[in-house]
Amino acid sequence: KSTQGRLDSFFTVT
Amino acid sequence: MFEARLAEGGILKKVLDAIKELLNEASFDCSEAGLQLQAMDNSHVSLVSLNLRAEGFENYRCDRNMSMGMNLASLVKIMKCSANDDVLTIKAQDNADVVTFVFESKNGDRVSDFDMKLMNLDQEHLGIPETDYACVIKMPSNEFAKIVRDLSQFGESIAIACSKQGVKFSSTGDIGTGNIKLAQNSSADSDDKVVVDLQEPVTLTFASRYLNSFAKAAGLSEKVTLSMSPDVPLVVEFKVATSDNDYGYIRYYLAPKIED
Repeated sequence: KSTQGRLDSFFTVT
Repeated sequence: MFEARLAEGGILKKVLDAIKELLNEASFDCSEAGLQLQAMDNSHVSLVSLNLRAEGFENYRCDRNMSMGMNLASLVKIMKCSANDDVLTIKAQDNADVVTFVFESKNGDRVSDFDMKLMNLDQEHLGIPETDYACVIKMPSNEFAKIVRDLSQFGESIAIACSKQGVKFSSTGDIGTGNIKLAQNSSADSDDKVVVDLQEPVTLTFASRYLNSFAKAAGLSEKVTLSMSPDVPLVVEFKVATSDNDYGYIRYYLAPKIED
């Protein structure tokens, strides 16, 4: 089973 | 004052086709360097980064940086009013609340213009760190599109495994499993070439739906580049180019699925 990752956790919000 | 003249207006149509499934609205940032767009889809799973260089335009003028928020469905409607070989001019006054699209037929005897209302969009820019990717795969874009389309019939996810042997795309679902393996082929000058630049083997799993949306950009470029590293977003890059002009690129970032 896998869950979809989100970009916010990889990239910083500027 | 912003004014940009694109000799092949059809390029913008293709770009729109390549982003409209992912984004409902987006800001086009105009600067001296060109037109840029960076936006995430609503669920923050994918990001589109479009760069159209000023040099790619026949004429390009941008007196001051401005951000034009556009509803993409509206833009699609306007672009439908043009022929693929129309010359397109995009223009806007400083601080304007509309942007104007002018289409001129190749022989010059038909000119149409359309104003579109601009939107105020809350911009949330993501800082994307420079990354050295563990594997970089270069392959024909139509092959990528077909693989993604074929495997999407099987499951919601597609695993991409890159190793010394080549690249394997796999998907599993109710009807069974599909695997498509591509060997590196170095046949010189071949357009069908698959090239893998590998630092270390990587396997990541991604949502089929997004990969399918990215594949809509295959009409922009004959090649696509996939860059992967463990536990970081996939980058899918298409050059926006014709045989005699390099317009820039469209890059998609996609967060991988995380094993529980």
